[in-house]
Formats: sequence, structure tokens, C-alpha cells
Amino acid sequence: MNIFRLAGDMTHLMSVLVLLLKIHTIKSCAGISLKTQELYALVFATRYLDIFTDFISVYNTIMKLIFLGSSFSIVWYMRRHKLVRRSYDKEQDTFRHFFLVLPCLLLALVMNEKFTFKEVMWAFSLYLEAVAILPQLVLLQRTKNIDNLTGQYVFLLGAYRAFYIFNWIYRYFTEPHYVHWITWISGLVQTLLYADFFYYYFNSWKNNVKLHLPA
Amino acid sequence: ADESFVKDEL
Repeated sequence: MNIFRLAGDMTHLMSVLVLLLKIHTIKSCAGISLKTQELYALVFATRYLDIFTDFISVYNTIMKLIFLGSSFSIVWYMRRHKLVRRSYDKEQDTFRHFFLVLPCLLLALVMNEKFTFKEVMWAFSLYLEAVAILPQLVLLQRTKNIDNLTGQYVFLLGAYRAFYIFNWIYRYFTEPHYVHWITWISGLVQTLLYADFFYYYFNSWKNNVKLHLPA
Repeated sequence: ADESFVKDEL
């Protein structure tokens, strides 16, 4: 474990907590894409298949349970909770996430570390996580006023993977044979997708104006 | 070892 990875995990945890806080306290999911939340639930479900077979550490297991539990409960809230679901913007959140899942699955069948079920599912989860934010970014472009919690949620979600990139660089230089192109390329693409969001988020923070993405 | 690398990252 290194400081970059710990910072990344904590930032990721914060993003999930910010979202749960928003949904649980003000019972609103305005501006949040259910499609992205469903994709994240699928990412964790396919990433953590080994949660009960390969024990890494208490920290690792607890974090996996938190990410699995929170992502599925957020989807449940947005689909089932009578108050929360009312604030869900179904008309605007129209990204057909099936067109993200299928290419990622096909790519995972071709590009993987080993052609076994677990390895293919693992590669699939990395490719899917890289693009899972797209429905959310599209929704942000459409909804004019982005509330602070939603902006913070997306920012933290993007920042966590950026920390992971520093973690991979650190591990590459400190651990022999630590080379994982699938993880690195997926993580880089994922972070680049946030580039313009980061740009507008930073500017809105600098000029102290409401976050507003150009149409 | 043929075991695929241990996925120690989240």
C-alpha cells in the first residue's frame, strides 16, 4: 500500500459517501444518472468476484464490501425509494448504457491477462469503469444548474483514479515486474474523460461561480 | 506461477 493508493481509495470512498449523504439526507437524486450508478454496481460486482476466495487484507475486504453495498443501495434508492425516485430525471438520463457494456465485454474477451472467467470479468470491469461516468457527464451537460453535492461527487470520482495513476507509477518504479497495461490504459482513459469536467469545475471554483458546463 | 497476478488493488 502506498500513499497514492490510500489517497485514491479514500477519495473514492468520499465520493460514495457524498452521494449517499445527498440521497439519504435530502432524499433527492436530482442531477444523478441512474445509468452511471447501475454501471458502477456492475463494475464492482464483476471486479470483486474473488472477495470471498482470495483474502488480501482486512482493509481490502472491508472496502470491497463498502463499495458493493453502497453502489447497490444507491441503485435501490433511485429505483425503489418512493421519495428519491421522484427526483430522478428519467427524461434526461437517456444514455443507452447497453452500448457501453457490450463493447467492454467484447474487448474483455479479446484483451485480457488470461482467458479465464475471472480474468475476463476483471478486464471487463476495468473497461466498464473507464466509461461508466459517461451517462453522468452527459446528464450534467443537459441539466443546467449542477448542485454542489453532485459537482463534488463527480470531482471526487474523477480524482480517485488520478491518484491511482500516481500509485501505478510509484509501483512500477518500486516493484519489479509490476506491469499491467490493461489497468493502466483503462485508468488513464477514465481520468482523461474527466478532463473537461475538471477544467470547468476548477474555473467555477476559482471564479467562485456556480458550476456550469457548456451545452 | 501460472496463477494470474493477485488483484490486490480495489
